[in-house]
Amino acid sequence: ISGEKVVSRDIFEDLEEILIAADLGPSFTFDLIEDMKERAKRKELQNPESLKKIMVDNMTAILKQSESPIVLPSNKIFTIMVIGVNGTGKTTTIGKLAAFFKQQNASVLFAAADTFRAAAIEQLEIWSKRTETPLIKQAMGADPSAVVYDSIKAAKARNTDVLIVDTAGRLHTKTNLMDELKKIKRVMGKELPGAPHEILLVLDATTGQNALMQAQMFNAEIGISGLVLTKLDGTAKGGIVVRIAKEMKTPIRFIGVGEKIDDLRPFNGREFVEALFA
Amino acid sequence: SLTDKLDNVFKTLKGRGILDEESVRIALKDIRLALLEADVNFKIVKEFTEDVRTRAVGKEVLESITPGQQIVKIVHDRLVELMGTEESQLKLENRFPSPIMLVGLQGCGKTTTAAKLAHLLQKRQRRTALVSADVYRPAAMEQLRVLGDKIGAGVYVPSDEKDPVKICSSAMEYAKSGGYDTLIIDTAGRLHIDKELMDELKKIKRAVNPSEILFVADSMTGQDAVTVAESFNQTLSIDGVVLTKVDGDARGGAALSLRKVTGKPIKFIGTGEKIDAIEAFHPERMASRILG
Ligand SMILES: Nc1nc2c(ncn2[C@@H]2O[C@H](COP(=O)(O)OP(=O)(O)OP(=O)(O)O)[C@@H](O)[C@H]2O)c(=O)[nH]1
Ligand SMILES: Nc1nc2c(ncn2[C@@H]2O[C@H](COP(=O)(O)OP(=O)(O)OP(=O)(O)O)[C@@H](O)[C@H]2O)c(=O)[nH]1
Ligand SMILES: [Mg+2]
Ligand SMILES: [Mg+2]
Repeated sequence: ISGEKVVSRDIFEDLEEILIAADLGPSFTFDLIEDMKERAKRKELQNPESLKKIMVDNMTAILKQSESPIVLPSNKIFTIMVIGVNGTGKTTTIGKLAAFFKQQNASVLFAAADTFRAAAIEQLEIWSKRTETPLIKQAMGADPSAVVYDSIKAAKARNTDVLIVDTAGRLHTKTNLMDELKKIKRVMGKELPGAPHEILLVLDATTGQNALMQAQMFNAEIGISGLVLTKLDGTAKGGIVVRIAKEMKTPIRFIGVGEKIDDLRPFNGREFVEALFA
Repeated sequence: SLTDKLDNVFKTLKGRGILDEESVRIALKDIRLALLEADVNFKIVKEFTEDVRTRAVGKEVLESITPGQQIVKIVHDRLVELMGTEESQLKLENRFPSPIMLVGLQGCGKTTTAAKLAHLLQKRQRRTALVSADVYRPAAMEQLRVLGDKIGAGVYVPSDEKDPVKICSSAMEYAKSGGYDTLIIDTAGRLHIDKELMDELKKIKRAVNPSEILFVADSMTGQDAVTVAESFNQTLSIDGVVLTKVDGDARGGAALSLRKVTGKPIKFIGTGEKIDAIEAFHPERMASRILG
């Protein structure tokens, strides 16, 4: 009889380790485990398999609420502003997105609004060639809002379906850089009512608890309507998005699983949780 | 704050002359939580809290501070001790050129750090050349060239060689004949689980025989820092770590994880995007930051 109780205590420790190792964070992990114990008690389940299933189902249910793909409107320009801290994979994701939307027969246009970082424009230019996506750019050092202004004009002139704006990586703690993003957003909205229709925050799966801060602060400063979680082809699990999904309910649009053009997948909660426990 | 939480643990246990077993056990719960919230790897947290437990239990409660402050001091000092080192100097031998190789995951800041290091070494009167062995990332070589030109460092640009190993050997020739005493090699970001690309690093190491191999890591890295660093270290036997983006608000627990799992010192921190945003690593500041 006490044998079964001991087994349950091991499963709690095992599950705690898996979740913490996956970057869910200690307090959120604690909450999930308490919730699981509660549900298990109600259902009078004690064996490890059932407990794990309760956990998996609960996490999947949390993520299901964030399963919400981008739906392109017909006959309107859809504008996407891609933001995030340095090096998370924004520019690469934009290249992949162009290929993705083209498969849906949408026409795409790029705005090279990272006018700051060395060779940022050249990098996007190569993706532009790879995906046959026209690119609106200015010289390095130009005002990003000016590039964005030009790109909206161009999108209207060409009847583009999807305009994707690449921005420079920036830490959410830098007020002047967050102000620059706000200005870009304002300029877009002024030139095209409703723009930006999607503000996509790109998060790196190797990031720990700071990803929650990033999501909260970018959301507070400029608002985010979707997330992309990149570099899931590595060994990091990106578990922090479970907490982000629970607390912010932000749609997770895609995951990045590599550096090539087709390494982008629509987000699926169940697959994500299964990979986390794999 | 952590000190307030710990003071709370101890205020119900007043009047004891020593830090007793039970109060320390309870205090360690809060310490464990703080370290995990700071992204220290959970296995390392386990070892570390046990280490602190043996150092704290039985210690006489000091007059001048609260027991909570005393435990925090024990933790803080131990963190500093574990992360501190006198060997945070670059190993630059009397070879011309002395090669420094930068390695790490995608997007952690290698290319930017390469230029920052070149700039730092120039200030120390070293003639530094740069080479990008990144034949994969769009405009990677252009990125290093732009940065190198900005600081007047020699940048080796291959004509159309596509083999990173050959590029590095040719860059050594270029640096030698150009009278450079240092060559900084920027490699492509890669996953530690990509066998082919990890083998590529081994080949570059064999061809060039670096004086210094630096593992570049993002300071906001979570639990995975241990797995990644272990792998890079086992493959290459790194000499040190550069922790980047420390100008953010990540607590930086990866610093402790990296130090513990590789045994190698953190030599520099990246503190911004500008070319002079690189500093020597200070364990006291990092320890305070990790403890929040
Ligand atoms: N393995 C892997 N690498 C990725 C993924 N997405 C992007 N990368 C790589 O991450 C690195 C950084 O990608 P970028 O697209 O330049 O990132 P960024 O956010 O635009 O960077 P900044 O503009 O400098 O802030 C590159 O080496 C990419 O190839 C992914 O899903 N998996
Ligand atoms: N805020 C801040 N940004 C940094 C720091 N170091 C690098 N960056 C930024 O991080 C992003 C990625 O830097 P890169 O130098 O391209 O990174 P990388 O490791 O060479 O990337 P890959 O070659 O794709 O693997 C760029 O936007 C840099 O400006 C730092 O210390 N602080
Ligand atoms: Mg970019
Ligand atoms: Mg690079």
